[in-house]
Amino acid sequence: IVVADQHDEL
Amino acid sequence: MNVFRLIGDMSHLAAIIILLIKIWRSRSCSGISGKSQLLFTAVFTCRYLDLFTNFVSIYNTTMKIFFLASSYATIYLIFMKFKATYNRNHDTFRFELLIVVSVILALLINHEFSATEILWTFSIYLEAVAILPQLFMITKTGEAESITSHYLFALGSYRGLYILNWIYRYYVEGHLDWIAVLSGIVQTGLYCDFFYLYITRVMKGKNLTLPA
Repeated sequence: IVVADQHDEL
Repeated sequence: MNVFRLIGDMSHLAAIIILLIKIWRSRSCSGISGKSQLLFTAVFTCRYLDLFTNFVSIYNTTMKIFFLASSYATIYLIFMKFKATYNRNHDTFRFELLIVVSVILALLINHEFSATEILWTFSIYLEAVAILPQLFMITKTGEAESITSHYLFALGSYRGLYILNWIYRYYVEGHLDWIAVLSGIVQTGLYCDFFYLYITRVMKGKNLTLPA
């Protein structure tokens, strides 16, 4: 499981 | 980008445009909670500060700028241009509480204790509950104009579609952001009653009135 390292969603 | 996220974003975009058109055409913000709109503006402002630090794509940047600009435009219409039509006396939800709780939660539960990350987390928690003043207002007056209910349906569908997007991303990309996922589930859950009324009444051509 990879936790989001950057927020690429709106 | 996958189809769920794209349709979700389009639904979000449609909601914002429907709201602006409703206010502009009727020259009135009657039935709209200024408090919910203030909260959404705070959400976009805190979340999209990364416009200056983090480039994702032209699409991402364009949408962020549009969401920010449209939310400030909505606030301007409600509190300045058409403020005489704002139903202040029905918009009585104590929204300060939502902000305080979201700040505390963001400080306690986040991916990383940094300013930008806490602002992002705060925006996610606040977005989950930002619609409550609007739903409270409808409960209080017992009805909503059909265009307001279309706005709410589009806005509620957006986070619901994002849940499908997160399921897709988990299985296909191994991507999981549990803060966004759990908040998104809460956010979508708050719309359940409304979705039921929308499907059983508005879609059949009736007005959205609450059962007495």
